[in-house]
Amino acid sequence: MSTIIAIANQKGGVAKTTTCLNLGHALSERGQKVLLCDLDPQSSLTISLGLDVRKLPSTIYDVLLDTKPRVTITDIIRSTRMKAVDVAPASIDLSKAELELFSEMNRERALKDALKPVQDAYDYILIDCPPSLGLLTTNALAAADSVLIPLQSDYLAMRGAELLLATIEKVRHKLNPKLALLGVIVTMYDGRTSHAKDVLKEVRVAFGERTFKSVIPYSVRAKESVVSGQSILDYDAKSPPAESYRSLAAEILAYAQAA
Amino acid sequence: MSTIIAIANQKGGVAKTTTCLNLGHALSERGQKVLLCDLDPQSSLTISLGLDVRKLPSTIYDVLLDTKPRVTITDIIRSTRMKAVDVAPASIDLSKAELELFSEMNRERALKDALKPVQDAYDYILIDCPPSLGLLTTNALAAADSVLIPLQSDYLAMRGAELLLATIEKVRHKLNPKLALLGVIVTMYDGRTSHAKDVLKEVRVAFGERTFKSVIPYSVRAKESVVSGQSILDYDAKSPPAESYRSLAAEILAYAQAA
Ligand SMILES: Nc1ncnc2c1ncn2[C@@H]1O[C@H](COP(=O)(O)OP(=O)(O)OP(=O)(O)O)[C@@H](O)[C@H]1O
Ligand SMILES: Nc1ncnc2c1ncn2[C@@H]1O[C@H](COP(=O)(O)OP(=O)(O)OP(=O)(O)O)[C@@H](O)[C@H]1O
Ligand SMILES: [Mg+2]
Ligand SMILES: [Mg+2]
Repeated sequence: MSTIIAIANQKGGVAKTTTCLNLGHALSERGQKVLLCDLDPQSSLTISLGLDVRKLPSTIYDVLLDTKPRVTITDIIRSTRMKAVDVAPASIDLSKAELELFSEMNRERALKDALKPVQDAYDYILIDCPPSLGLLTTNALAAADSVLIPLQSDYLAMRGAELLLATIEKVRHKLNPKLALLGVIVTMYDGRTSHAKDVLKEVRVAFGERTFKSVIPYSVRAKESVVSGQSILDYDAKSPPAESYRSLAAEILAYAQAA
Repeated sequence: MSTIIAIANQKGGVAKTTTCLNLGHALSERGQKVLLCDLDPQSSLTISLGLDVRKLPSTIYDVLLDTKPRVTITDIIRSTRMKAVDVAPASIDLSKAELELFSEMNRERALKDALKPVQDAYDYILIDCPPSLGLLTTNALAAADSVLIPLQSDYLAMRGAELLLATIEKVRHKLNPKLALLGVIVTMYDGRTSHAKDVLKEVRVAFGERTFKSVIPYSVRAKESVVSGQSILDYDAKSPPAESYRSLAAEILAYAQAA
């Protein structure tokens, strides 16, 4: 049975997609078989893997909605340049999904049901969420065992976390009693500024134990890696962000063994 | 009659809120009376103005939905520390608005109708949109005369622009024939990196004339100003981002006069 982690935060631009891609690669370096699932209509994860969104025959949109002929998750999964990491890609069509799912039966569990056929094929399934708390993110939270919250080290991002925690609580109460908070990972951290240091302190106070010790530093190499369609672990293996994602993977695996 | 500008981009964290606040202040420095309208459930604009979201008696949510007793836009407007700049605040309730608006009559024009009572009271109304293309952003595009697109100088943000242009075209075709593209403003620009320079070149090729000459530089002072509840023009008046927002306001006013 795979562990399903939703990578979510309705605050935009906090490195959800970057974390999904690089944590996935770091987990595969430690022998885990990983599926990355793109649930964002912007398809940032799919684009970051160098795939041409317009050329994909079918995507997660077709799996979630009852398109004719039926498309299953196995039909859309593709391998990536990373050994032991596959992707379930998205496309722009997904922007229609929230309105179309609205009147479907069991609309919040469309993704949970869609992932069933591959649950035993992967050790980890990481879901990249869009920057909103609509039906797509609700589907991810309903399907997940736990939620990983990337949090940019700035004041506005910190304020958004309250809304997200309230939503997680609601999903746990109404849709998915086992949903746990895996933790908060501070991203794009620039230790030279007192602003980032102050926010990091605040995050550690607010989330305590659930704040990962690993912190992902700000580095333009992370932006450059996207253009080349590679993870930062491939693009610049010894760079500080690559090493931090490896240490995050180690913390998550240690946490799983201890549980 | 005021000019209504929607500040939109479904890509997250590209400085929509920061641009709305600081462009608003820069326009008021040049004698314009400005209303800032927060249409994001995260309420980043409302928070950036130092308001306590939990203490607001009513917000834009109450105006858009037919709550009893009826609340109008004039009931929720508050003044800010900036002379000649008012705000129509948002709160977390707005995250319910997209689903509740779904079955309302004339659902895409709720904001356009809501703003009618104050259209002659302001020279500019700036609408801060959430990072998605759902009913809230559609409402902003249906109400607006033009769209300003903040674009972070990085590859992923550049890819998101195609989806946004397609949505603007659809709204122009079905809801608001006068909707124009005011232009693209490059934000958080770090001129020291070749990545940002390459993206800036690409943006100028893709958008040509519609790329503003002003470019907003990356500066931690912009992040710090939010904590103090001030615009960057107040927090650090001579800083590079403050000066760039002033030059953006000058370009927009010159464009309006020429039109
Ligand atoms: N450690 C880092 N250092 C520098 N830039 C980074 C880092 N991590 C991510 N970025 C860049 O920041 C931008 C935002 O990251 P990303 O797109 O992963 O965020 P997101 O939360 O998925 O955004 P959205 O809310 O739009 O889905 C991207 O351009 C990305 O390349
Ligand atoms: N010129 C700048 N230099 C440095 N940081 C900036 C600059 N402009 C904005 N920021 C910071 O970048 C982060 C994202 O900006 P902002 O919240 O305005 O983006 P947004 O597009 O409104 O995000 P969302 O998609 O969540 O609504 C904020 O922490 C903000 O303070
Ligand atoms: Mg993303
Ligand atoms: Mg915003």
